[in-house]
Amino acid sequence: SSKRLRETYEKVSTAFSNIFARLFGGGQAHLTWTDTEHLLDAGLELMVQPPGKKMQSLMALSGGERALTAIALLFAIIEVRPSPFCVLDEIDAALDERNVALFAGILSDFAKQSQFIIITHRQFTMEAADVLYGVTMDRTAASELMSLHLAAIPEAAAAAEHAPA
Amino acid sequence: SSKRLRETYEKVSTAFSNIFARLFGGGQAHLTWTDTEHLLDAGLELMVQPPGKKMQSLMALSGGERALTAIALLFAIIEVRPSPFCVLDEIDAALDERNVALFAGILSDFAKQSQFIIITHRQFTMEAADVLYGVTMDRTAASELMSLHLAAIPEAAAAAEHAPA
Amino acid sequence: MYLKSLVMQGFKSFTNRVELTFMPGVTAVVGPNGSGKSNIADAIRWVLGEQSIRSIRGTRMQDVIFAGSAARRPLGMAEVSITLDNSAGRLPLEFSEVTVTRRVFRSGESQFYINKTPCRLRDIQELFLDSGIGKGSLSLIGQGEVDAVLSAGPEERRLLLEDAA
Amino acid sequence: MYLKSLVMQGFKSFTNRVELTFMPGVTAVVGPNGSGKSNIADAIRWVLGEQSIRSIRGTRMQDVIFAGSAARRPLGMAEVSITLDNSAGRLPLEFSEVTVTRRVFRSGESQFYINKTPCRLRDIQELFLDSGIGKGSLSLIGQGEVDAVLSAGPEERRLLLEDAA
Ligand SMILES: Nc1ncnc2c1ncn2[C@@H]1O[C@H](COP(=O)(O)OP(=O)(O)OP(=O)(O)O)[C@@H](O)[C@H]1O
Ligand SMILES: Nc1ncnc2c1ncn2[C@@H]1O[C@H](COP(=O)(O)OP(=O)(O)OP(=O)(O)O)[C@@H](O)[C@H]1O
Ligand SMILES: [Mg+2]
Ligand SMILES: [Mg+2]
Repeated sequence: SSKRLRETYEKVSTAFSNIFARLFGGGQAHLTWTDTEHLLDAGLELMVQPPGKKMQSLMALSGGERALTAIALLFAIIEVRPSPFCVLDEIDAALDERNVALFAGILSDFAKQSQFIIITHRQFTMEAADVLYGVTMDRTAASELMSLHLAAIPEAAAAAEHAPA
Repeated sequence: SSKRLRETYEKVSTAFSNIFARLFGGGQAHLTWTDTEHLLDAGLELMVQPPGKKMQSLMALSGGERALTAIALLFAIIEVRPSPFCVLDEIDAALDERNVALFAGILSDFAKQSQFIIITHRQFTMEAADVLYGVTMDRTAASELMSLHLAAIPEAAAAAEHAPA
Repeated sequence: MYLKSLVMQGFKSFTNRVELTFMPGVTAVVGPNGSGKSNIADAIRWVLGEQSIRSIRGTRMQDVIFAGSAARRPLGMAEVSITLDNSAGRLPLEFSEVTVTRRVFRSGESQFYINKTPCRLRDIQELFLDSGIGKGSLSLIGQGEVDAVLSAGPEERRLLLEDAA
Repeated sequence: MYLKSLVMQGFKSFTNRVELTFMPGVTAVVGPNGSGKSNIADAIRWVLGEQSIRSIRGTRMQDVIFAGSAARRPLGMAEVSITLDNSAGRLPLEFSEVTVTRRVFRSGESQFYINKTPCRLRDIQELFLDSGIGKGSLSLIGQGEVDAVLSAGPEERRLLLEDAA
């Protein structure tokens, strides 16, 4: 129904602005209707302003800024209608170290109410995990699974191990 | 002309197989014609077999395996027809630490004959650079450029600097 | 409702029986390129009733069966079981714990079970329809898909909001 | 032929005049998300005659002019100059060094120069046509584009080979 959609919109839009500002360390983001009369036929536009910059279309954003904005929208929707669990495959790939750390912070907070299964290569994200699984492929091309403990996986150690001679 | 295309194909196909085997530490890859009679109307298929695995379609490959395969094809074409310079924007994003190190090795070798401008977040790729530029955004949202020296940029230092309190 | 465990046997690169146990909070899955991490995400999608083989990187349903390798023969069957805690009654079943199992054979024949009772694929799909997982929700984000939240058109974003409403 | 320098002024986030000097070998560009790295790649594409504004993340040609920020006014013009060593005669000009300059104003008016001589856009495009850079070659790979080499259809791959022939 249109009324319920409007209520959900209000909550998601507010959550989106808040989470965006948290991830970007400021700035503004709005979810706006293309047609404020007939919501059920309308579309949702995203207006985004990273801190210090001008309000801009998504197109001008950098790869990392787009990923962070998408993450903000994703978590805004999760906040309003929590999913029983969420499976996320490398959604932190485009983020720099600083943004991955902020993402890991948000993930930890949301994990108090929702369950997340996240595939990642990033250290800060791994450090936010309660349970860590390592997957490797053996010589016969069969995948093996191992339970891991965080002390065993510092990225520097992994990198050193894999650096070519 | 069809003859010249066939000759180019032979060279690229051989280079592709060799570079693939180097990046994957083995395995095979072939560039094959959909129609071996009428090359000028035909298409090129990629048949790929990572070491120890079966020959498979590109679809089954992982994100990192796809990126590494694309890099092998890119460098095979550069080897056969060197470009005066190449501008590459984060093509190493999907690679794990080990594969980035192998990619950086190939990049160094090819850089003896070609010039590369590469945007990256990855340490091994940075270490392959002869010249390093750092880009940052100042408080007024203007981009600033700095010449950097490798000792100044270990990713661990950058991460430590940016980790939230 | 939350995920308790996932068991895979013969599913893609998981030739041997493998079990992941999940806790509330964050479970991170790490490992090298091509090791099988995204295959785990595919297994979850598949056992929840995904019918688009393309969305799990295959062309025929049998593609999810371990296809063999240089050192191993192909298998004849793939099976995945997912066990969920249902003590909050979010799934429309009397059980406090629900296990869904999906199997496919080389012949293309499939089998489906809910708590060991044989059922049809659509029973599984309907079971999860209003649970907030699977189709239409943001609960399963595949590799490289996070940007789609932004590149999706305005109408598609409204649909996301409608699902959350 | 190789790249000697790139000068940007008022181009996207580069409000101030900025000059990059290139050496043969590898130049790496690093920095946080949204700092301006891909804008440098866009500047190179633009000054070489790119006419699809969409391929440099804009909607109108004036979008490449610094649009202002919270703390700065928009500028009225964007200018990029690229200087190449032509001692091998790869570009069809008598000069051993070639500088190409492109400017655009808020009005939409554009100016083009080759070694300070005014020219038309098509003169620049034709200059680079057989050089192996720009359209049709793999010499400029944008962020997120490396996978396209693989997801491109078989006929598109044959076209890449034809360009290399
Ligand atoms: N039916 C199958 N039988 C055997 N192996 C398979 C099958 N389907 C996929 N694979 C293998 O699984 C591997 C891909 O695994 P996956 O996509 O899970 O990797 P990943 O760990 O996510 O890697 P990345 O970090 O690069 O994303 C491929 O090498 C592929 O050969
Ligand atoms: N015309 C313009 N005027 C002012 N700023 C602009 C203009 N066009 C783009 N920008 C800004 O440039 C920034 C994007 O820069 P860019 O894409 O180069 O980042 P990046 O360093 O590649 O980041 P990432 O690592 O995330 O890919 C955006 O924040 C955008 O606001
Ligand atoms: Mg993967
Ligand atoms: Mg970028």
